[in-house]
Amino acid sequence: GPRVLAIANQKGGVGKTTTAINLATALAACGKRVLIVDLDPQGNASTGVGLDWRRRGPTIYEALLGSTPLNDCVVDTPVPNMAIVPSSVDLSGAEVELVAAERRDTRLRAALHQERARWDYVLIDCPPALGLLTVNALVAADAVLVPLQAEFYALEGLSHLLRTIERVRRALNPALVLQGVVLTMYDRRNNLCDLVAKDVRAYLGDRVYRTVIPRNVRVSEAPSHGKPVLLYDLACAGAQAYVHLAGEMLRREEGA
Amino acid sequence: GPRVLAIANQKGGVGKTTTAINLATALAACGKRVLIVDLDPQGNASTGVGLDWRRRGPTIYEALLGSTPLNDCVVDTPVPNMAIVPSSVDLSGAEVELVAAERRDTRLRAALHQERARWDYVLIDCPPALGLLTVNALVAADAVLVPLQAEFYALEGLSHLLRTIERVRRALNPALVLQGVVLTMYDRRNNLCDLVAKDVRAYLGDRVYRTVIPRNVRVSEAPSHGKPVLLYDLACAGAQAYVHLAGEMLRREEGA
Ligand SMILES: Nc1ncnc2c1ncn2[C@@H]1O[C@H](COP(=O)(O)OP(=O)(O)OP(=O)(O)O)[C@@H](O)[C@H]1O
Ligand SMILES: Nc1ncnc2c1ncn2[C@@H]1O[C@H](COP(=O)(O)OP(=O)(O)OP(=O)(O)O)[C@@H](O)[C@H]1O
Ligand SMILES: [Mg+2]
Ligand SMILES: [Mg+2]
Repeated sequence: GPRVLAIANQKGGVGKTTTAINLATALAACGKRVLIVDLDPQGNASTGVGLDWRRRGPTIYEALLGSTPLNDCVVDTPVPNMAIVPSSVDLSGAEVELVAAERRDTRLRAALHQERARWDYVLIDCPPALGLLTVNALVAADAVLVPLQAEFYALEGLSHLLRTIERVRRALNPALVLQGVVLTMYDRRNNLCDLVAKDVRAYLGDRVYRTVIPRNVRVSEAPSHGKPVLLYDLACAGAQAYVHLAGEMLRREEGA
Repeated sequence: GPRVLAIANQKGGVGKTTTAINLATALAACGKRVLIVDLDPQGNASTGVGLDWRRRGPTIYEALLGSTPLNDCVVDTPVPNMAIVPSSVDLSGAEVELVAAERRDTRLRAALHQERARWDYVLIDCPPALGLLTVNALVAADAVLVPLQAEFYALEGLSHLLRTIERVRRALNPALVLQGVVLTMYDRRNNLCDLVAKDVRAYLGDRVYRTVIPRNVRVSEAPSHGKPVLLYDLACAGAQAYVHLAGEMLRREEGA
């Protein structure tokens, strides 16, 4: 079956969506069949790959509630080998609706289970919280990839995130591991970035990717064109960094 | 009673906490008595004013559940005239706990109601979501201040936020208004910022503050020293912008 990765960090604005879209695109460019699951009510991943997701048919919301098989929610993207299960504004109500429901933690895992054959990788873009949606992603995942902005508040939340991953591993998903931490929006001229990077590497060692994603304006321009930055401007530093990240990730996975 | 402002935006990392802390500090410097309420389970506002909030006594969690009067949760900060009700990691469980509870939307308003006399302003730092915690803030607030990063994804979420404010106004809090939108982390060299700023001003007119908060590394350094940037480096562009923002806000409020 596919390798399922949750792209998670409760700190907001650290590059989860940008990493989900562009890592998926780079993996697809290497010939892997990749499915993105947009589990964030904001729907940024859906917009970022060019979908006008608000007018669409079934979404991740229907798949979670079990009313539509996940297979029927999958939509192609402009990137060959890459598809997406789009978000829905109804997702922000799903937290409240699922609280009292049966099997509330394992719904995404069950929905993905039907999809096993078609994909090599599934990347789940998580909302900025450790609520029921992110727990569903951690239960469904084989591993967690943590985008981390090299800033003080982002570093502060890391230990809480690692404790949550550990709790889910013990209670609901014994196979769950930390795939790695990737530093994002890194500005070499800014001392703070170097300090945070040094701290994180001291804390987590080689679970921090060597590849660092630089702050690069082309990355933040790409979503307004509905394209991953790899399609918008492959030569820019941001796109190249995501290509390197995919390479490093595949080496880790295949070496594991 | 005090003027209660919710600092809200479901988009992550747009400067909600930074705006709550530094606007509060600037208002306190003008002689206003200001209370910050840290409604985010991440607790960044508590850390940003120098609190070691994980070892403390009662928090906003106890005040919301009604087990402790809000008055007993208030902690002084190093800034004269400014105090804070600290966050708690238990807050991320509060969403689930409050769903089935009585009066789940009005708990913060009820808790603040006891506090009327002591403060001129109450600033509520919201988590990056439109769940029960943010709804509590919108129900308790007189007005909403929306920090907005001049980026595509942040702009995309704005209409959803405005619709949510309107829904809360109609159903739960008829007095609620949009205080204004403040552009944050603005980089004048980046075309995207100008495009987004033009879009937002065309959409919302003078509900967008003239004061723009520039991207300024001193602002992101200040939290690691447990200080608002106004204390860390008052002369820097970021701190000065927050001083101007407070001035513009007071003129709007008093002119209203
Ligand atoms: N390497 C980069 N260089 C410049 N801008 C970036 C980079 N990565 C992401 N951004 C921009 O920073 C903002 C935050 O990134 P993104 O939305 O991917 O973070 P997120 O963690 O998914 O946010 P949320 O917590 O709201 O889901 C976006 O406007 C995005 O375009
Ligand atoms: N004007 C600025 N210049 C430079 N960095 C800034 C500025 N404002 C905020 N930051 C930094 O950007 C990051 C995001 O800001 P902040 O944490 O205040 O946003 P937030 O909206 O509260 O995030 P969340 O959605 O996680 O609650 C922080 O690391 C902060 O230090
Ligand atoms: Mg996102
Ligand atoms: Mg915050």
